Amino acid sequence: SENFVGHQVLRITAADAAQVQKVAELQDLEHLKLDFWRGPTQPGSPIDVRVPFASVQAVKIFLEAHGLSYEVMIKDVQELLDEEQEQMLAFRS
Amino acid sequence: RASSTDTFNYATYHTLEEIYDFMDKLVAEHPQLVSKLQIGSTYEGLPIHVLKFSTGGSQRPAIWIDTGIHSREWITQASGVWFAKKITEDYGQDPTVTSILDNLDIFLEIVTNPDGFAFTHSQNRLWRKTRSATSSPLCVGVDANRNWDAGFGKAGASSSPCSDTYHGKSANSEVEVQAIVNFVKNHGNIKAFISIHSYSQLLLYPYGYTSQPAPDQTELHQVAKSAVTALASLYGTEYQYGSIIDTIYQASGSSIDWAYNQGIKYAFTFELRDTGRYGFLLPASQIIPTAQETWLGLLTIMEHTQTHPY
Repeated sequence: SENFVGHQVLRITAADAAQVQKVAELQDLEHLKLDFWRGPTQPGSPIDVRVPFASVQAVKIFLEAHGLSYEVMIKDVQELLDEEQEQMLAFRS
Repeated sequence: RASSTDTFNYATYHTLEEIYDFMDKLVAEHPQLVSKLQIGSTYEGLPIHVLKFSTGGSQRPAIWIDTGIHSREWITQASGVWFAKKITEDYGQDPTVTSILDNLDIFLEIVTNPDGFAFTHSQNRLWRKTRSATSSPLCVGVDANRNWDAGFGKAGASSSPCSDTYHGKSANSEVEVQAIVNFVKNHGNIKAFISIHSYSQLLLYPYGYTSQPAPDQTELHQVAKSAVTALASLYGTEYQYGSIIDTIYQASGSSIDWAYNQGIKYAFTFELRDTGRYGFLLPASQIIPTAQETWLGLLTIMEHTQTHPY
C-alpha cells in the first residue's frame, strides 16, 4: 500500500491574483509530486495541497519566499489513515 | 457482515464488497420498492450497479443521483448508502418522499468508480481516477469527471495522463462514464441529474467549461439557494452556490454539464462537508450528520423537480 508517512496537507491563503499565480506555478512543478485537494482559484479562497515528505521543506521555503501565508491542515496524513483503518477494523471485529 | 440493513453500521466507512452486499440486502428487504440494475462493467471487470427506487409505472420521469466518481471521496459513497436506506425508511412515512416516489423514480449509483474505490481500500487511499490504461506506461487512470462530452478537452482538464485531472483520450473513453451515458440516453426521461462530490461545501450548477450562463440559470440559482438553506437548517453548515466556473474554477468535461446539454434541466453537483481540517479524510463520526444535512438539500431539488415538470 502507498505510504503517506510525513505527508502534510497545507492550507495556503493567496491574498491577491499575483499570489494565486504563484501557487499555480507551484502546481506546475511536477517533480514535487504535489496533490492539490483544492486548487488555486481566486484570492481569499483556501488552497489545500498534500505535500509528500520529501517536498515539504522545498514547498514551505517557496511559500515563505513569496510571502504566501499557510497553515498545516494535516500534520501527518498517515496518522489519519491509520486511525481510519483502526476504526474500520474495530467495527469488523 | 451486517445481517440486515437495520444492523448495518452507517457510521463507518465500508469496502466495495460491503456496500454491494448492503445493496443486495436492501433489495431483498424491499422488493416492491428497490431493484438493482447492472448498467455496465468497469475497466477491471467489476459490475457497475445502480439502485432503482420505483413504485411502479414504466419509464416514469426520474431523478439520477451518483456518488463516488472520485474514488477517494469516501464521505460520498458513505452518504449514498445512507440515502438508500433513508428512502426506504421514509417512503410511506414522510409525505415529501412518498409524493416524489409516487410520481418519479430515483436512480442511485452509490459507487460510480468501483475500480478506483477498491484501489483506495487496497493500495492508495488517495486515488481519485479510474484505473484504465492510458497512453503513458507510467501513469494509470482518467479523471472520470473530466471525461464527459461537454467541452471535452477544453481548459479545466489536463491532457497529461499523469495528472489527477487527465481528461482521457476521448469523451466517454471511460467505461464507467459510457455506462451512465448509455443508461441516461436509453432511459430518456431523466429530469434531474445530481452528482455528489466532496469537499468544500458547495452546490453547483452548469456550466463549468464555459462562462456563458446556462439558459435556466435564474431558476437553478433559486433552487440552489433553497437547497443550501434547507441543508444548513440542520447543523448550520454553510454552503456557497453558483455555477461551477463562477464559484470554483473552469472545469471541462464534467457530468452535470453533459447532463444539462442533454436537456436535463435540474443538473447539480454537491461538494460535501469539510470542517476545514480533514479534506478527503473526514472522520467517520461525521458520516451521518453529513448525509442527514445533504439529504435535506437533495429533497429540495427532488421536490422542485416533481413540482416543476417540463
